[in-house]
Amino acid sequence: SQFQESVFLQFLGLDKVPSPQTVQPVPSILKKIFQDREAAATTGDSHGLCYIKDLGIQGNILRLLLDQGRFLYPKKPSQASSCLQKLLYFNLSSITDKEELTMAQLGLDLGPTTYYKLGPELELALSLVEEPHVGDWPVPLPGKMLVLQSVPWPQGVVHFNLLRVAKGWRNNPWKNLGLLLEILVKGNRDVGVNFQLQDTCARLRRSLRASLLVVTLHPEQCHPSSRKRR
Amino acid sequence: EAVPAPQAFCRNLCHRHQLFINFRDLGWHKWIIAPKGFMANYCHGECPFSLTTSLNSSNYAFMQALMRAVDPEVPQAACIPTKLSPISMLYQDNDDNVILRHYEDMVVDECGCG
Repeated sequence: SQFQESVFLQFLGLDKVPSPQTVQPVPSILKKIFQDREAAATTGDSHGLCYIKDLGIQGNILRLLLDQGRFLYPKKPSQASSCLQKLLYFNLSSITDKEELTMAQLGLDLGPTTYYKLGPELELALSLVEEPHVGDWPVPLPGKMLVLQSVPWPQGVVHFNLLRVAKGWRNNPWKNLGLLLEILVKGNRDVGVNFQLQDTCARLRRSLRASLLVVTLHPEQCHPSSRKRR
Repeated sequence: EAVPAPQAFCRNLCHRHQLFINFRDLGWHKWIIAPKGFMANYCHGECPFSLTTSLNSSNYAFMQALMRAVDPEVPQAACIPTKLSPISMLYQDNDDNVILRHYEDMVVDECGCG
């Protein structure tokens, strides 16, 4: 029966029975799409499974990829105002060659009250890592800057479109060296604020969660006739 | 004039039966987040030649039944799903990623002889 199970798992697109280490929270967008599909199934309306109305894009497989990166602790921060640095890494290998990437959205959960009552504003910088990490150098060299934006408080999840970047990683997997996330403090700081900031940066380090919502379209499961007419 | 078929005979004819797939029974509840299970159903029953036309049969089943009348070695038409529908599944993979995708032909909606 184990053999038969593995055959069926292959049909589901899995190599073996998954054994997740921790139960991940399901993002509300995935919950809603799932519930809408269940409701459509009960009414016998199974059309439109290859168009995701909530996101306004074509696609039939949604994956929430978890960040497999790590926090960086440079001996000399790149800037005096650096609050934290993290290497973000997303493994796209589960996406098969036949699938067409239609969306890649980075979600950074900064925690709901991270910046509550925080004096200075923070700035978020996201850059592509383009050079392989060599030797004892603790921090990879940042490449092309993708995002540089202020982050006002209070915060929740901020999203960034990484479709072009993810397409590049899929075409050249060896180029997927991750992303360098840096959170900086804007403006001058006095001693009191500096103390508060250390606390904030430590809390931010604990609460920061990164994920990549990837949507793909499998052409064999989505025939042109079943696609939504524009 | 139609002759009513015996009750026991009707019960044996090809039709859809209820089958609930409970992922817990398969041990899959550890990685499938939702649904917990689904009504998959199955087809079972006889496809006698005399009732081929009334049992949602395909043209092929009709021809097979005709051939069987000529050559008894030709097997009787089988009771099979004639209409299937997909379900969506939300699960976690080995990297703890959360995945939502739909799978075709998971639920038997209608049965017939084919």
